[in-house]
Amino acid sequence: FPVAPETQQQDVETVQKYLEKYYDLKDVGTHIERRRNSGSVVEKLKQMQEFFGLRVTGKPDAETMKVMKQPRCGVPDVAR
Amino acid sequence: FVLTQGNPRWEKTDLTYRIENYTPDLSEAEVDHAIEKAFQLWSNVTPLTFTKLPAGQADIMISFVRGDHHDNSPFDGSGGNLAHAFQPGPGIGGDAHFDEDERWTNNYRDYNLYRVAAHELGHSLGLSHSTDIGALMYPNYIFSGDVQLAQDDINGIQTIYGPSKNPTQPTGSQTPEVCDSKLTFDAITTIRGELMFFKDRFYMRANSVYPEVELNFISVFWPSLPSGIEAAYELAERDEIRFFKGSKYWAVLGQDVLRGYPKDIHSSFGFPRTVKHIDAAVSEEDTGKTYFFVANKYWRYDEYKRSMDAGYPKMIAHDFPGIGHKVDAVFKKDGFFYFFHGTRQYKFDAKTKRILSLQKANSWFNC
Repeated sequence: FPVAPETQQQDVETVQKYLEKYYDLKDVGTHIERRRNSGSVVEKLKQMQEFFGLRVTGKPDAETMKVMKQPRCGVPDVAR
Repeated sequence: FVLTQGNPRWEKTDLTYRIENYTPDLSEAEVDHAIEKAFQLWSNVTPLTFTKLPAGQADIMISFVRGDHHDNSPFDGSGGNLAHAFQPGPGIGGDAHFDEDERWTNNYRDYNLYRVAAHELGHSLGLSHSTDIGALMYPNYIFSGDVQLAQDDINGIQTIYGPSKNPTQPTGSQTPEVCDSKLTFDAITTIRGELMFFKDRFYMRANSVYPEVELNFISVFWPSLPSGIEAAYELAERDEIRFFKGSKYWAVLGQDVLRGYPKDIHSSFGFPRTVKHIDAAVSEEDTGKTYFFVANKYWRYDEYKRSMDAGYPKMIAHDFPGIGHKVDAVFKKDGFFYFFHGTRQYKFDAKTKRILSLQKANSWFNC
């Protein structure tokens, strides 16, 4: 069933924040389209899906969103 | 398991820790106890020792903080990021921070401090996140009732520090591999049109919608159920699932464990006192008859009359020829019985009393 636009927007934000926080995704600026389609988001998303044994699609499907919303351990930023 | 990039480790084995401040969610004694137990998990399986300092700089500094706490990794309010810890090293190295915007508990309510601390201290000692959902070092919070190192965690930490000198060090639980050809099951049941397989602390779920087999802790659905379920069956007309372990059984409706359980199998079903536990069970929706398998015999129970049928127990080999003398698990689907014993699975037609096929126990997982 088509997802309501605001939910879609929330999901994009959730994915972006999760990948920045836990998969060292660099913030690619403000434009939503650039974020969603940028290669690095797809690549990091695949990394995350691979880690959790999900289907590696590079797309924020329902199973992936479910895992992203689960409480978890942080990864402190040692690099910087 | 995964070692932290660069393989950081403590060069000494006698480490110190200090709890800098306390969460108001628990008493100081409860926090001390949770942290002490968490350290014990790791010292039990390595040469490491941990001494609590009342003041001053310790190797591992533990604190409860919220939001931006000036370590370049701000917390995010309740939920989401629960805690983090730094890899071994000087200064902030080894330190563990717990998000004060979470509610910290010492039971199964979110979030159990002992469980999270056990994970964070793994980071403080040099471990990163594990892909093994049964491991303490799995990144997502899952509280399975008891906090114990999985074999994966032990393998990881012993790769860094070696085993403990104590010869009776504990071994850890092994997370089932759904495509392991040696996989066996404790119990299996139908559930609202799906199949659910049980092994140790875990369930496995195969459904047509999502080809990947779902594996997780039984406690994710039913926190109060024990691990090591021995038998389970679905009483479809009441939408109930009944779980058996030892001489007790539980009934659940969806994710709710029904009140008044566990109950005793002898008083509820009329088993003789000689029956100490059930190996397997299955209920036929159309007849209301439930079959209980115990060692080389089986009983038939009438769910409508709520009493055992006369003339039981009977020998399994007599009425289910060819499936052997013991059953680990059984379910009925599309008119056929599926019996499991070890790694073998028998598809059995009760009308003709014939085995129709012999398969691997995990054939339902499309490996």
